[in-house]
Amino acid sequence: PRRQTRGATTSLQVEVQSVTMDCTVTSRFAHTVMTSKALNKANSSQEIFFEVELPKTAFISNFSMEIEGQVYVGEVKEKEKAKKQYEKAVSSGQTAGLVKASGRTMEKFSVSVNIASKSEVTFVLTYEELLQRKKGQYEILTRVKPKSLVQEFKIVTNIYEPQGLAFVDATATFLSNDLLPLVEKTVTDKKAHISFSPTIEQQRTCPGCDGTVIDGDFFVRYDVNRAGTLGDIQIVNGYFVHFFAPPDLPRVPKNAVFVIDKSGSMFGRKIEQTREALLAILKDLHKEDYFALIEFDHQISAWKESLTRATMDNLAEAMNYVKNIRDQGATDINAALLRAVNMLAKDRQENRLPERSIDMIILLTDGMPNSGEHNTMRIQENVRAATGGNMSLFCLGFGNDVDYSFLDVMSKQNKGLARRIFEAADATLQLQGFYEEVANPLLSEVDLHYPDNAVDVLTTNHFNQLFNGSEIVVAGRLRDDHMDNFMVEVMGQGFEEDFKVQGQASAVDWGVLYPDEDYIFGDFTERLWAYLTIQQLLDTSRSGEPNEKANATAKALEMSLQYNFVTPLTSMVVTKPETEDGTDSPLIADKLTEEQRQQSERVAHRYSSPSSYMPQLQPTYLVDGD
Amino acid sequence: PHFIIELPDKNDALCFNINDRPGTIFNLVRDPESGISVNGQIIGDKKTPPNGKINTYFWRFGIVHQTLGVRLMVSTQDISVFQGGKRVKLLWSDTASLKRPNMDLLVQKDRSLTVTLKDSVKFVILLHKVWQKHPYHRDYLGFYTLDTHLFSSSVHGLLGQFYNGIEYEVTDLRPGATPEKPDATMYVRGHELNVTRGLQRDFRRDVKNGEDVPCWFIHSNGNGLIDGDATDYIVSGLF
Repeated sequence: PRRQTRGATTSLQVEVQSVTMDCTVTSRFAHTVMTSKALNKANSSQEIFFEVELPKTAFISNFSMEIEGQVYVGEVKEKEKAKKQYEKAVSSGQTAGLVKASGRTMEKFSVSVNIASKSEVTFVLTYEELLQRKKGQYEILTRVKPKSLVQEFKIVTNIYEPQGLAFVDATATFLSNDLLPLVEKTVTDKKAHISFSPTIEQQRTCPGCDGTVIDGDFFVRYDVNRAGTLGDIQIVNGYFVHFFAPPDLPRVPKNAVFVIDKSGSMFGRKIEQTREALLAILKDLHKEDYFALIEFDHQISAWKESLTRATMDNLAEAMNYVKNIRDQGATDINAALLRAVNMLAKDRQENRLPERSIDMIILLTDGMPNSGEHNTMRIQENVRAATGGNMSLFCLGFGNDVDYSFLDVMSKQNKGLARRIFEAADATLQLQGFYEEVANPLLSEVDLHYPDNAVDVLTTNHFNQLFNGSEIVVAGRLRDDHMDNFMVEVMGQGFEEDFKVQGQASAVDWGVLYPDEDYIFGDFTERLWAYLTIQQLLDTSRSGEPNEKANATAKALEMSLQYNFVTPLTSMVVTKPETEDGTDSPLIADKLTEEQRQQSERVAHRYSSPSSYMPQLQPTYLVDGD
Repeated sequence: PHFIIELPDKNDALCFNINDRPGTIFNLVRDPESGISVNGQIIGDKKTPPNGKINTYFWRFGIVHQTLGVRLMVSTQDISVFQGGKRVKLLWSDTASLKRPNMDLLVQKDRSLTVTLKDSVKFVILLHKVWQKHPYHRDYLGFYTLDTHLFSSSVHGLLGQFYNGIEYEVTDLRPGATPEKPDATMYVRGHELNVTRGLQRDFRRDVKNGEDVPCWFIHSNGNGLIDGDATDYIVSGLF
């Protein structure tokens, strides 16, 4: 959950009058409005650019441009329909795509418009997302790069959390001792207000200079209070949302098999970083945990033939083994995973593992299978059949050559999740960070029940695990708009005993909670429900059963259109004002898929590589003389 | 002749040489679905150079597009286009262009021929002119495929088999015969090969000197990297 922003970009003849990032978070649902206003001071018309970055987990829900009193508003359309306009724009030489991948977590939205002399333009972009709790906190990141001094610059964040705020932190990478006092933070029990608004003089790199110091990341991090084991259920306007992350649950021991790709392509920094991360991860294992190490290239070898308790002596021995992992050979993912599954299954069968413990496989790989079974769909089928739904598979895809969607689908089919690890100096930390997120399971097989006669359309209410520091969120529509209470039951498997809790959900009176607020944003629970439902439908459309996929896609499209969300199935069409030659030019804002992001990074990587000798994008196959 | 397979996704390239007796014709590309084939004939030096090694080069290419009914024969002397029972002959000594509904040809005098066949392929043939009185070497040609995305998945041939990508891994980097050319082990198509890091030249931008392309060199006529061995690609005629 991050935000990233740039204001309207400038030449000397453009005055950026204001840049405002206004984020309102209501019960983790963030609604951000970015506004930028610029004046063309030149004596002729010129192009003015608006570039902002938004989290890849967010959906754009609105975009508009106001030029000389005329407002041009974006319209969300089915992707195929929008594409026709896109093709028209491309054929007339326009750059029609507005959204590009940017870094690991962001997407860049950029648009330009031709503005008459002495005229103003106002851009407004709105997007929404559900903040995810990771390692015990929610995070809002605003990346600001206004590129020039701005008359009125403002970042404002308002947080409304009926559960009460446990802490709120605001920091920024560009904050000097001079700027630090400008961050205003007001936190009351259930509300926080953070603002940062430097004057034009305070933005200057030095007195009289035109450069700006405002260039970097602005973070707001917070968590909510957690009382009671049932979690927090909020009923608003005929919809409800249930946040479940009970405090003080003991962790469940885990049995983790680490499956490490050491094939030739892991050569160099990647294998070094893998060794470093594994050493740190082993140190963090709890003594109740069991673990195994399997390294593979085109051959598979295990440290030991069964899982081993994480005692000090065993960990020391394992660390020595890890220090000697060397890159070599090709990549046989299929055989490596099946070996891990068999090892866990055999140890379970022979009662070597604690009865109440969670079985997981953590695969780290950087490439496509090119030894043994090559067909990724058959590998998915083999692994799914082998695990039989009895263990979780977490996949770490290292670098840009990895087929991330293959790993993503395979993880989801096996009660796990996948994460991309970017090749960079911090890869070790990325690996450790992912491990920390999943290292401490608190509950497994969590079911959240709501009465059928009360709840109509529900998001996923079964979760394979609840991890320490995370949160389960379920939202639903109520059958009766006026219903203000119903029974809730949560069940799961915890350490030593089953977890079961029942309670009553009651509507909260927002007028009492926030008496001074006339309006927060009234339909947020409904939009949170829609956002969550669409995300889950998109997941099903990629990794579900074949018969589910088409239905899920159709339903996700219908809801994206209904709620005006730019998702991978829809596009936002913005028609720019007519140019001097009398043509108007539609622009399209899309939502990138992970594959598109990865592809763009591959290209970016190539162009940025100093050793790159490739003169063009297309591969060339040639034969010539010496 | 030397072959270079550029793999931008991997920021890497593979290369190998194929040599045989002068006069041998090799199939470079064959796509049964689109009906495209490219064959090339090699020629040797005028006589054995002092180092005793006879180099071979491509001097003639035969290109067929069955669906479009086009045949091209490109040699170091001239370029012939056969279509609809007619023949058009172009000379390397002229800059010329030929525009047809299904085909564009552009000859840059004494330098290159660019061919675009509609909805199928784009390639460049370079002419390497050698001093006519050179005691050993002759003129020769280079063949560069520029756009392969419209070929089918069944495309094959010495170049064509790589159009749909190739999976390989390189490991165990170690000192080679010369310090700047380390050896390594390559795992490809189920084989474990000894390969050498080296340079080959791409002459598109500088037809005289070429530009160095770092690549993994596969020894022994590309054995292990190519499907089968080089003799499997020998054909009896240019068309």
